[in-house]
Amino acid sequence: MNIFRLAGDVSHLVAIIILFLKIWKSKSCAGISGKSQVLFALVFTSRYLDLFTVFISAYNTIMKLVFLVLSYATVYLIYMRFRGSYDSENDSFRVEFLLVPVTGLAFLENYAFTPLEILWTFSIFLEAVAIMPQLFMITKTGEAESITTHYLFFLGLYRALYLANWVWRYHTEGFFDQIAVVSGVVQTIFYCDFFYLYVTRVLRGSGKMSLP
Amino acid sequence: CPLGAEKDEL
Repeated sequence: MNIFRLAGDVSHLVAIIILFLKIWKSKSCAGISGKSQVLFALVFTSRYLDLFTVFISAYNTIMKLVFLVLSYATVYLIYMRFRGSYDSENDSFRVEFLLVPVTGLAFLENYAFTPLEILWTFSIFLEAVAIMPQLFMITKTGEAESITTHYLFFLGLYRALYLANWVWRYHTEGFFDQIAVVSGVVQTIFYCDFFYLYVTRVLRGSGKMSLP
Repeated sequence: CPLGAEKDEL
């Protein structure tokens, strides 16, 4: 564990909590892509099956459980509790265009052809593209509430911090997880456009992000 | 390439 990894996990937790509290307190999921949240729940489900097979540390187990509970709770809020405010018309990204290639790639590129490894690889590739429906929805509606942009900022920052963590671990312990690194680079690149808009529009400007 | 218990990241 290093500072980049810890900061990344905290950033990830902050993002998930920001989103959950925003929906819970405003009693509305307007502007939020339910599809992305379902994909994130799927990422955690397929990645954290090792909760039942290996014990790494109390921190590892607790964080995995927190991420699982909060992601499913967020999906519940969107599709059940506050489904009246769910904007299904603008949440129109075809997730099958993500699931099919990611599933195929997980079978082709993995560290071991075992169910747990293939599911882990699937979760790594899926996480790289899971934010697509949300970013697509923002381009479609042309705007995003400032809280939603803060959610996206911390979510994008978390994997960027993981990249720093992997650089650190490579130089200090020779650790290199090729699948996670390549996928993490792709995932972070997807946020670059958003990061630019976030800094120029939200932090300096009106506090609301409206796209050109 | 980390396998099984070597995967200590979230």
